[in-house]
Amino acid sequence: MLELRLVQGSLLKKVLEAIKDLVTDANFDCSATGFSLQAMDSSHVALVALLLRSEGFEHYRCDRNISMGMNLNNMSKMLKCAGNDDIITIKGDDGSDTITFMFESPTQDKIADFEMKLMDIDSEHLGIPEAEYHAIVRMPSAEFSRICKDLSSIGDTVVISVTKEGVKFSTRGDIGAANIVLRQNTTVDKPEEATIIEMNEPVSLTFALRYMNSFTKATPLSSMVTISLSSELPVVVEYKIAEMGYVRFYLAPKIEE
Amino acid sequence: GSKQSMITTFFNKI
Repeated sequence: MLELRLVQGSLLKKVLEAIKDLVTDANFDCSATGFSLQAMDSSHVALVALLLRSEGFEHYRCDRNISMGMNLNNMSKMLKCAGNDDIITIKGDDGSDTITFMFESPTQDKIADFEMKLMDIDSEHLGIPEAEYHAIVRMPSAEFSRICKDLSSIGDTVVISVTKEGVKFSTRGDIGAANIVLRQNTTVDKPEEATIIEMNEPVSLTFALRYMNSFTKATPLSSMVTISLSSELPVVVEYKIAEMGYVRFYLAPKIEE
Repeated sequence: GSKQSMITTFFNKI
């Protein structure tokens, strides 16, 4: 028996919009810790890890650890039928091959049930090692989204370099080249407008912009994004989900041949 | 030129 009641149902809607273009089918894991997912894109270049902690739900009942295979496009279709202010409850019975999403309007005058078929997914779970990152950049998520979008009109890859001068995003393409440098800026009115750069060692890595642009679909989840970089390791692009958890995207770097 | 690496090169299956 599974029953997860999320008062801020819009969070789940936003999570699906953030990941459904990257991953087609995925197993959602439910345990005492929370509702989570780990999945790779079809080419195994990027990985998404989601955690919605049990404490963030108004009601959280999960009698035993369960893994439920879902088609994210179908799940997104169903969640789009929930209003932005709706309370969403996820319900499942042991041994059932379906899951039910219940949407309640804030005034309780409309209650809808959507039943979705589950699927068997043979997915690989990867162990993500704890890493010491050479540099961690915290910046407004909208700014990061803008940079990725702007650069992708010039080139296909972005070089992200962190030095003591700041963080530089560079690209090069047939029509020319572009460099965008952000300096640390903590003298802002609101903390969510700050750019904070922690650097232990200078680092420079190259990534495919197509994936970065896909990650920025998580922008509505959080005003800030954290980008953690280490030489020859996948970058981590993290969007925190208010008081509940996170969506983390890992992207393998492009390596010089 | 540069080559796209895979995530499975860095993280092991568990």
